[in-house]
Amino acid sequence: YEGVNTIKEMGRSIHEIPRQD
Amino acid sequence: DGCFQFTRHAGDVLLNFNRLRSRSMLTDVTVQVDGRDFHAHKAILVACSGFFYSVFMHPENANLSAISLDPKVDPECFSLLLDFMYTSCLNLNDSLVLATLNTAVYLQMEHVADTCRRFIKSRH
Repeated sequence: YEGVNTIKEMGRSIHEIPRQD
Repeated sequence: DGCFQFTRHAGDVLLNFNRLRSRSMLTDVTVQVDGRDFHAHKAILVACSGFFYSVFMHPENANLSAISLDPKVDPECFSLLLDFMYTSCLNLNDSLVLATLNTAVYLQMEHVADTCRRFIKSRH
């Protein structure tokens, strides 16, 4: 998805499911 | 305006799927290999393996909750390939690479099979 005005966001994108609750 | 491309999204999603697997959450199939049971998500299996794609794309198989593989499949190698599906890391070593190659061919994971072949060639 390489558009002309694509800004690369290097950080985490979604929540992290824990190994256990 | 612009598109913010989250470069690590694919990895974050796959890591979450592996966390779900490790907690047997939302797993919808048990793969039985020579007496060992592996809980997994059909969608991941189908996305990564031509064999599972051909099995679960048949409507009569879509609701299968368990599947037994051919007894010739080595559970240790299946475990390695299942981990690969959920982590993108393929653990190869001299003692298991040939069996892993055979298992990858059985599961119709050709790119992994090619990597196994290159690993074997590099060793000789």
